[in-house]
Amino acid sequence: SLLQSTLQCFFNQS
Amino acid sequence: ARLLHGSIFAKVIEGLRELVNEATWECSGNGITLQAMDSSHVALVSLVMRSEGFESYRCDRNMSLGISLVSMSKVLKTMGKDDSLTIRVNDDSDSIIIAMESQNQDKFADYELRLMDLDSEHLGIPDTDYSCAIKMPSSEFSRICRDMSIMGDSVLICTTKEGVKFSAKGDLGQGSIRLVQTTNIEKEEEAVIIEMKEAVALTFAVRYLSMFCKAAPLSPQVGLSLSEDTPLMCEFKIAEMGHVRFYLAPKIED
Repeated sequence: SLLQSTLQCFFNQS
Repeated sequence: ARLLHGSIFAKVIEGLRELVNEATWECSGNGITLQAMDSSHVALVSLVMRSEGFESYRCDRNMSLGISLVSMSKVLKTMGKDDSLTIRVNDDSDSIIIAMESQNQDKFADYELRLMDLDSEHLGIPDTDYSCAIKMPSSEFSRICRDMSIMGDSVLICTTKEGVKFSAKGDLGQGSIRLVQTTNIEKEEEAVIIEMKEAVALTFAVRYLSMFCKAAPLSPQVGLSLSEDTPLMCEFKIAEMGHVRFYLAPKIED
């Protein structure tokens, strides 16, 4: 099954 | 900041307010920018409105303005179709002034909206060399999102040299829409153009894509940029002045 990832998995906190 | 065609600003707000109810506007001499995530941190919007795109623009010192987009949308709905719009914040003020002027200057409306204290989380978005860049009519993209949502919650976007395929499946069954690249471009606005370095197949929540489509009235074309294991970027240009970019995290294997 597919899970919805969040953006923090890809982009850094700045 | 003054816009001769205030409707542009109204379209920007309409495009954002469902995804983010409130956001911090960063104002500087260069213009207005905004970055905000939806409450579940799955999608992000990044707005740029450059100063030179306004009829007149002045910002004496940088300001961060917390604004309820829902309230602003209500105010902007009172604006006439051809009204001009001026947005102003005075020094040390806790509100933003939204002034509308009818085209023949026989009606002037002023509203003040209270500013908000917002905690904003800022993400660094890396410059990405996407595997695929698709351009298509924004009305077509809106329609595809609507049609795919009949079949399921998720849409799989697959690109090949020939075109792009959107597909969804669910309890009812499954459906797909395939668009082929336009070979003979007569009207740029109606063209489907695919620039591909590598084929991609990525799954996204249709609900969010449909929310991005609220910004479709801003531009006749939408840009979709895709790479494997990377958030999708969905861009609507704001004529001559900037853009609204939406990012959406893909659904990934458990």
